[in-house]
Amino acid sequence: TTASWDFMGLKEGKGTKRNPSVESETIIGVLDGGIWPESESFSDKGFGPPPKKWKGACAGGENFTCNNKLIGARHYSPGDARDSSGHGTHTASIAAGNAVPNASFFGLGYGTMRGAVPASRIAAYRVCAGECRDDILLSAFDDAIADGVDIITISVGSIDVYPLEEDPIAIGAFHAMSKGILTVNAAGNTGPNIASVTSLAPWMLTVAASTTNRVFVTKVVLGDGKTLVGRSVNVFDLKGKKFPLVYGKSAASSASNATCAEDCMPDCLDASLVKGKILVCNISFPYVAYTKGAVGAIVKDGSDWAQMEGLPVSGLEEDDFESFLSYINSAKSPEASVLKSETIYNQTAPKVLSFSSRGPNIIVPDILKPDITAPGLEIVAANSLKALPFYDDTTHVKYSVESGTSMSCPHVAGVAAYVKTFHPEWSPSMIKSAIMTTAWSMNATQTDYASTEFAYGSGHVDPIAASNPGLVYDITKADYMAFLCGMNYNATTVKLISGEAVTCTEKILPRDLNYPSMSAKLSGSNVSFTVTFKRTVTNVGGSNSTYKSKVVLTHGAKLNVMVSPRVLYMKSMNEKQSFTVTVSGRGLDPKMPSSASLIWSDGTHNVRSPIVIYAG
Amino acid sequence: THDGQDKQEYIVYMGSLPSQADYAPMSHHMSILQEIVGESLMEGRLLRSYKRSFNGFAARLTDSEREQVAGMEGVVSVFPNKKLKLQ
Repeated sequence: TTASWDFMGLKEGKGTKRNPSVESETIIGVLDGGIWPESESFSDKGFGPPPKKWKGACAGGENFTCNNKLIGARHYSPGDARDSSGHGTHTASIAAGNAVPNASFFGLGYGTMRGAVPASRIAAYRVCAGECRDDILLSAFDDAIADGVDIITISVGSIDVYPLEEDPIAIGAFHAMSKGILTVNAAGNTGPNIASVTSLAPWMLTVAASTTNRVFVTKVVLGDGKTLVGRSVNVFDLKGKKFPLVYGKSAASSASNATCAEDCMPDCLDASLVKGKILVCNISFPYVAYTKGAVGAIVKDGSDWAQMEGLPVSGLEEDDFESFLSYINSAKSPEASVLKSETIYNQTAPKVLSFSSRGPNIIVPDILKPDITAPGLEIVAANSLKALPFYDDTTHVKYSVESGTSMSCPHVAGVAAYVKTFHPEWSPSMIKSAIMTTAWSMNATQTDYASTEFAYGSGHVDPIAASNPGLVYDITKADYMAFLCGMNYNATTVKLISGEAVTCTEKILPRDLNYPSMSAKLSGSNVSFTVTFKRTVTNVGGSNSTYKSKVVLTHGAKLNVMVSPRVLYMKSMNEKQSFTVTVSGRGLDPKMPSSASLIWSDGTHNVRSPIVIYAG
Repeated sequence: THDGQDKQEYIVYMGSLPSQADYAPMSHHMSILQEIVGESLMEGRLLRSYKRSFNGFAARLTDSEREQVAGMEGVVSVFPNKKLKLQ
């Protein structure tokens, strides 16, 4: 990407501490829509042979060649591992692409495009060829784990929720975890609906999407000289030339279609009245403008994201759109020009995007999901030369701008790999903990469920801090087995899943799993409650350190939080100390979670965990 | 996905691979299928075998066959072969 790593402080070149020899031994498994092997992001210039631990294959199909950067490829449908949509190439380059200078999308987002760990290797598993079937996802996990990848990134998901034993990503990620491999998964794009997150297993790292400090805007210059600023990713340059404006209802195909023509419904518009003009619509349907022969489109669009269209488009927020309509109604010959997009500094970043899926967790209500937030808006990264960026235009481009939790997921996978380069012996849960407890704090931006920890989890990923967390919450495979027993899976089932002797005499309540965040769902809102969380931290910061606890209540939270003991004395590295967090209160707001943060600090490291109590 | 004969694609998830050195996942999967559908009706039933990192297979089954497989020893779950999406 050309901006998001800088935004997070992971600077280019010597600006960031690295462990190059270990980074070169790190393999990222990308389970996605394939890859474009000829992309500069995956050139192997300067790379040595694959790591010795690599047991995979280059089985990408005919005319598909791997190299010392892209060390493996597999496909599971007819054809090959080549990416046709650009999605897999994009995500792979976000996590692990080479540094490629002078990258841009038609001049937009210009800069040096790079992944989090440019010296690492990539193995691509094409699991989606249009659709992503369970049987194929499982095949790819089966292979990637055995091939010897270190981290798995999978920007795939469902809109439905399934029990853990029927969720292919949860199943694959469990067996990956058993082999020391962390799986990072996109939270999903069905927000801001409550409980829309479908990546729910505690052994995965679930990623929400947020803005960065760079945002694309598209100016509209009216005939009277006034300029309005809208949102879109517009690469087309009308060079300031103004075109006549036609409001949808003025281009209705019949009088009875005037209302639906305002919204630019395709069957309601007369193409002859639209052709050669800029179509103005109450709803964002740029494709209709394109098919009706419009030069461009100006639409009412208050959303916080936009996608690339095949013609000049700008989306105006409601107030600006009303002012724009006033101009159209008052001008004798209304006209305007849509300028090429430009980037501006976005000082409100990071803010969770509306589309990013929200908690709570339907399957394990006492495990907070999503876990973490990362950039997912207008990310410039590598593209497949098979992909067509604009409708039926046959233009092929090396880079593209994409948005989604698909883009935030490989950001965190890249950070996980970066952390692992400094701590190769760490378990998946230690890496996950390091990422979660060092995240930037984020705040509820509105007074509804969708803007709380259920949107952003622990906060926004901080790559540099994650590499030095001080304390980590480790979870062993045995802990997860006890957790499954606590979820009322019987001993026979847990034994089959884990492959180990299990009696389920030891059960862990989900809220007592040694998770880096703490969450509890209460049965009712109007009762007194006391909830206890048991946790154990492992010292990875340094010997002879003293960690003091601090609790910060989120504004308005009516919680009493007690930590016992309040101080942890760590004498040696890898020493473990346990503590208990007791949260009590009464009269919870049924419409909002109550939350706080527990911070363990030794003066150097701040190890922060969100505490979320909710009802209903 | 139905094939017109009321058969549907299912994932048969069987957990971790057994640690016995002589365990042959694919022949175990075939023998489960043979037991359920009969040798003469095996053609095209087994779609995939998972045998490198965990145990299980994908197969075309009728609803009653699915129920029989779900009740067999060593099977964790049997669920329809769903379609997920890039995000």
